This record gives sequence, C-alpha cells and structure tokens, in this order.
Amino acid sequence: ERSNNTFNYGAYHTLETIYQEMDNIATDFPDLASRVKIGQSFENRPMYVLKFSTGGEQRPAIWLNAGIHSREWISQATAIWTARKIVSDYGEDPAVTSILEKVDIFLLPVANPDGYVYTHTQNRLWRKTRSLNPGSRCVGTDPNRNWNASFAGEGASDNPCSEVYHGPHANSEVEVKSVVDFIQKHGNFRCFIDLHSYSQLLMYPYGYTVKKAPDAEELDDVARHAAAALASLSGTKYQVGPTCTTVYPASGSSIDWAYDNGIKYAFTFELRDTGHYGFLLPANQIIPTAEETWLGLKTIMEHVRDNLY
Amino acid sequence: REKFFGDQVFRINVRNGDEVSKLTQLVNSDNFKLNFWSSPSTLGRPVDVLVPSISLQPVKSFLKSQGLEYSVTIDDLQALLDNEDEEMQYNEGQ
Repeated sequence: ERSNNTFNYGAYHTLETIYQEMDNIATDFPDLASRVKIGQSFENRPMYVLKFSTGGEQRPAIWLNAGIHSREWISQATAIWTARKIVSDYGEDPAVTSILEKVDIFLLPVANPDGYVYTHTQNRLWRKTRSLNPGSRCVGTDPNRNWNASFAGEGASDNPCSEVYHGPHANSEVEVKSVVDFIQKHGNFRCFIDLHSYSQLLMYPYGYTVKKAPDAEELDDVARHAAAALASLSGTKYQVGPTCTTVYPASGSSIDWAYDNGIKYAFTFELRDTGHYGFLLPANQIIPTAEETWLGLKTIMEHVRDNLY
Repeated sequence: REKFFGDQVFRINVRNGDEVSKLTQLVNSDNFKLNFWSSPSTLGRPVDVLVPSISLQPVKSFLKSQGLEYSVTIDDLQALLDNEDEEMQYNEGQ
C-alpha cells in the first residue's frame, strides 16, 4: 500500500512527479485508466485528469477534485493515492467494480498547478492561483471563490490582496474555467467532490446562503454515512453539515456551482487534521488520511451508483 | 523559498459576535502581515492565524487588550517546514 516501484505514496511530491505517476497509472491499466488533458494553467502548465472507465458512451460520471488550494498538500497526496486505489481495487473489491460498471470517475489531483509549484519553490503557504491582477501588486485569485455561484457574494473579497479574492469575474481563472468547460461539455456528471484541508469536515451546499438546499436531507444522510465509514478505520471524527452553517459563508465555491448546475451529489471534504499541524500535516499521516478518506469517498460513490437520478 | 523563522500560528477562540467584530479589526489590519488559515465566523469556531515573528508582541497585546483568548498551536513554523523538506529530499534520494 505504501509504494510501488517508482512512487512512494507516503510522501509529498512535486507536480512533475505526480503527473508522471498519473501517466504510470494510465500505462499500467490501459483498459481502465487514461490521462486526459483538460486545459492549461495561467502559467501554461497542463491540467491533467485521470479518467477511470470500463467503457460506454458518456456514462454518468463522478468528478473528484483536489488541490484547488495549493498549500493543502494532503489533498493532492490523498488524490493520487486514491487513483492507485481505484485501479488496484477494480476487479478485487466488489464495490469498486460495481461502481465502475455503472459510472465513470474523473480525478483531478492538482486543480491549481501553478500554486502547487509555487508552494514548492517560493512559498509553502501559498493558497491562490498565480494569475496577475492588473493595477495591483498582489498576485492570485482564490479559485474556490471564482465559480459562478453567487459570485462575489458573502465570504469572498474584492481586494486582490485578500486570500479569498474572488477574481474580476466568475471563471476568470483558467483553472476554474477548464473544469467548468469540461464538465459542461460532458453533460452527465452526477457527483462532484472537492478535497481540501484542514478541519475534518464533510460539507454540502450551500456555502453562499444559510437557506437549505432542496436535497439537504439526502445529502446530510449520505454525508453522515460517509463520515461514519471514514471514522470506522481509526476513529477520526468529522463534523457534517452545509458549508455556510458549518464553517462560514463562502460564495463562488466549486460545490455550490456544481449543485446549482444539476450535479446533486456535491460534497467538500476538509481532511486532517484539526489544527495541530494545519496545512503542514506530516507525511506519515498521508496514508492513514487517504485510507480513511477512501472509505468516505466509496460510501458516497456507492450511493451515487444506486441513485442515478 | 520564503522562510518563516520565529513565526507562530495562534489559535484564537471566538465565542460570540462581539469577539468576531474585535477579530475583524485584526483581519482588516495590514500592519501585522497576518495570514489567516481559517476565517472568523460567528459559529464559535476557533480561528487559526499565522503571525510573523515581527508581529508577535503587537498581536499578543492586541488580543490581550480585546480580551480574546488564544493559544500557540505551532510555535516554530520553520522547524516544521524544515522537517517537511528533509523528508521530501530523503524520499527523492530513496
């Protein structure tokens, strides 16, 4: 579980190494996985997703997003571990096998590649994109305030120097627009899960309003089952609820956009820990985090499989 | 790569709207060069903030003057970053 011949899943890696491992997975499992380029970042880095599919045309699909905030390294690390887990368990774990017989999974391990590189080379605690803001000395937009869901509302800032700057307009960040375009062109996504850190929370829409989402009861039920599955491994406790009333108002977020655009099963995980290390979670917690998160993800994906609305 | 010698992370307890308002002064202050790891909310959630070494004393004074409780969750940020770098280098070597 810890590593294969070339990649140590219990360590943090550069963008280049993660991309190489995505390529390795696609090469090792050509009938199940493929690496797809969905766009380019502001600094012209490719954005790659892994597509897991057993065939069929435009099957119902699940989107797994990670690393939209670059300093949340456990998110990217959990995502690449999850990629290997999916291909390893297909044909072995009946749940994974049956999920992939009905739906495709798309996994974007590094949704903010420029920011991720910047955390390795310049500032480990960088959160935003690296796009330039004309008229300001400050760089970057918060890519999780940039989606077209009550854009520029509560919980976002119009100050380019703010960590939650929403950008000049919705989808201004090419990293966000690339995902939006891909999902809209595909047209058959039923689930969108965004991995963040930290705080140990499992949340669902809305972030931009305290109003309950129409499917709040079902989403809450699914999230509680997922959190229970996650906790079953080593007792890690997650708090469950809508974003706005669980943490704070946040407009322009990815899962609100997904939900408002017909993707009912929209969730945000805030992974380990609760603040002891914060964004600097030691590498020896990558695999325990990924393993328990997988149980939560699988619970959600099974629900999606069984409830293809 | 930017260094964080002497920088610390504070956890500030926020129990009500009044304390959120007090903390918002800190959020809106450019003087201290703070980096909020979590945003103040009215939900009673603690707020984590990275305080540069140069701002430690003034921020402590501010919190004390406003009656805001806090604790230090990371007292040597650079040490954590150094550990992380060493682990990555070791792994690459492996």
